[in-house]
Amino acid sequence: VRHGPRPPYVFPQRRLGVHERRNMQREILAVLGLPEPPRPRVPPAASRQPASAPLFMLDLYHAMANDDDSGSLHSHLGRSDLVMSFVNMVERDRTLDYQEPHWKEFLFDLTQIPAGEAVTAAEFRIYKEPSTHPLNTTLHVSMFEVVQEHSNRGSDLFFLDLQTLRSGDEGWLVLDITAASDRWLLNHNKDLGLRLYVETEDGHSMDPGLAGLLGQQAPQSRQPFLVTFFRASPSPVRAPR
Amino acid sequence: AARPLKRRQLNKTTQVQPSNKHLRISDGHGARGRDVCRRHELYVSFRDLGWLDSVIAPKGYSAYYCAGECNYPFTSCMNSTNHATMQALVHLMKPDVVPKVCCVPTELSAISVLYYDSSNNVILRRERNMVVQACGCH
Repeated sequence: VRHGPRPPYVFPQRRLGVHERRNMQREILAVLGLPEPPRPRVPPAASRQPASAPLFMLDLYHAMANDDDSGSLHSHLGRSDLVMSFVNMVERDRTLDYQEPHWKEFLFDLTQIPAGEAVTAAEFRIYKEPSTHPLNTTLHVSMFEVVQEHSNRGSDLFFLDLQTLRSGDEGWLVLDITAASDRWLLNHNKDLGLRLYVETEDGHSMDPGLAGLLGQQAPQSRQPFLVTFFRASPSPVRAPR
Repeated sequence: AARPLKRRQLNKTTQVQPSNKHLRISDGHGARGRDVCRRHELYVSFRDLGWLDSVIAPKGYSAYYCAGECNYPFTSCMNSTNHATMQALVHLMKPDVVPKVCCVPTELSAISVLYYDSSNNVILRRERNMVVQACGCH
């Protein structure tokens, strides 16, 4: 037992055991905000081609790493601490053999959304190829959130965004779905349903596939995906393990 | 009033075990002698942390750390403050009462990490205050 002033605590000088070092490594990953090392991922052969989400996120990474908040690549990047892309989805179509309107629906698994992060923006990205029928006409693409489905009548929908483009246009179509984020933060165990409609200039519903919008059958580099930008809440004091 | 402190062994510094391969360290002068407060290399490798399978970029990053003496008088590169100068002077007069000034980070920056989560979603995370840009006596 020592009397008098206690010397400042000095970390014991001894070699750490394997278990202790493993705990230290986990603690380092936790400080980095990274989850425990997930199971080693061996990507299936099909996914070894460059996929759309990683390609897009790699561009964001370079912009964020170079502190390029100029908004040239993405206006929300500067205010974001976390950007998540969601690729796990189920696609449902209601097209030719039903009466109008035609739609394409995407169900996203959002269980990986972390708690305590505020959504600053959310986008649905889908690739559009040039469409030839009808040729060179204006198309209105609208996106809704499927709030509630009913067996005996149509689903309850919540309007999210509307984009107007030409049938011959090609490239990534970005639809703003930020307005849907309030609901999914309350219950992200429930899949997020996004429904896409396409109408021609004279108001006729059109099959989104015929309009050139690619769904899950698209090549890897043109698969649709979701991107969500989060702003960390004031960093809570992180309790060490 | 500050409680008198036992004089610490000045040369004995706490170092991370060089054998920890995921933290590659070069401290320049080692424990050889009085090294002025400055930034030292500390590379954190995701491969050695067993995380490389999931990380798309980067493979690791230079975190650096601050170490070295903060003895009066301070030179300009020691990034000190009026308070640090005052504390260093009082320490010279009353070493048992007031501790030495510390060599600490004075400027930090963020890192970005791009990785797959367990559901193959791609995540981009900016973690603030992870890289030492400058050290100073405070």
